[in-house]
Amino acid sequence: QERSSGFNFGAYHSLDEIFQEMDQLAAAYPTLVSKLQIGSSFENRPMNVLKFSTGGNKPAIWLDAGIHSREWVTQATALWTANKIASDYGKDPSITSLLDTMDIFLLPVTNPDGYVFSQTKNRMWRKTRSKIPGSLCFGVDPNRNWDAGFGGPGASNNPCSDSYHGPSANSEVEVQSIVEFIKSHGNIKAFITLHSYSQLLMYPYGYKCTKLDDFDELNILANSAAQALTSLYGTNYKVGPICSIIYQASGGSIDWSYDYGIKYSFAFELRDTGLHGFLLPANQIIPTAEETWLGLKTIMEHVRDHPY
Amino acid sequence: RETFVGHQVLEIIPRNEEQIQNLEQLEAQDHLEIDFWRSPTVPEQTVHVRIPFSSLQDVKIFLESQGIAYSVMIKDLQVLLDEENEEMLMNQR
Repeated sequence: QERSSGFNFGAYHSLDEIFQEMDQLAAAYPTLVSKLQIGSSFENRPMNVLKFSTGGNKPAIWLDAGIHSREWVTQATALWTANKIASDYGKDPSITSLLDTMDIFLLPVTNPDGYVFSQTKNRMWRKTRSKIPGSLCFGVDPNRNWDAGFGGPGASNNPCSDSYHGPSANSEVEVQSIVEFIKSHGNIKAFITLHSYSQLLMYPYGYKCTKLDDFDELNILANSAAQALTSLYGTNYKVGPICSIIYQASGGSIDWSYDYGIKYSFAFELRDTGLHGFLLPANQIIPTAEETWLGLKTIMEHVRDHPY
Repeated sequence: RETFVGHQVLEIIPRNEEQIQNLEQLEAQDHLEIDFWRSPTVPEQTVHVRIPFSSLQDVKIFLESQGIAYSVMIKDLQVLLDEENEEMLMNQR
């Protein structure tokens, strides 16, 4: 396969183009990067994950992006990040040491059906595309579908709502595929999910408003990560538990991962002030990815240095 | 392809808990088909909501009747979508 030197990370791309670039990265860095399919979406599109590994069964960090399909800068940031991880290994001592200690799994398009739908039919689509029995409406909000306070406050039981939680926890095959992968891996030490809108860095909980056991550590770490992120372009981030810095929302992924035992569970809401809605101009993709990388790196270094 | 001609995005700043509750009531009105991009949380925190053209009048009247301050953040969403589409086509070329 031809090397991907011509790929424009500063533009939005179709799902096929993203998948092609993932193949290119695996081909360009065969000893470090591989692609694995952890499942298929409702409409049978592959759930493709990039695995960054220097070999052995190491503890790992999970990253996913774009669970709400319309936030295209998220998927674009994930792809830039994939290239950054691959190209910095062996050059950047921090990434080299990280990958010598841990593996990274990156799912750049968590909701592939929604992503395609948002590019072809409805630019504002954020849900999956599953058919809801007994309803004319389609889709479930995949970040209300995890088994963490499922069906509680901050999620809708109306299938036509944008925050519909679905008929049952893990009803969405996209969510179920990730849950099964994390459980079968058995050694995931950090779970980081990338979203976009409002510039926030959050940790559990969202389904309840109680303080978590690791509050102090996660709060200090999240603040350091946000500071690192802000240092590049001055983008202002708010930091805190989901419940207090956004609102109570049940069935979210990082609540599930934390309750499952993954201490370092975080959610980023990347750069988007709202002025452009979910239409962040393409010339902001790379700056968004660059600043996010500094935050991600801060968290990943901490995870590497604080095994548990 | 669904179009968003005439859809507006409003920025709303609720001043107190009562206004937040009013916005939550608004969110529960399914027939309005409004889409909160940033939901009501605490007083003085901005809320962003996309409103279809057909619901604009109802929503604005509701906000004004409750004394809730708002401004138009995006005047016509489809205009932005068309610009974005144009840019994507250019990038593809």
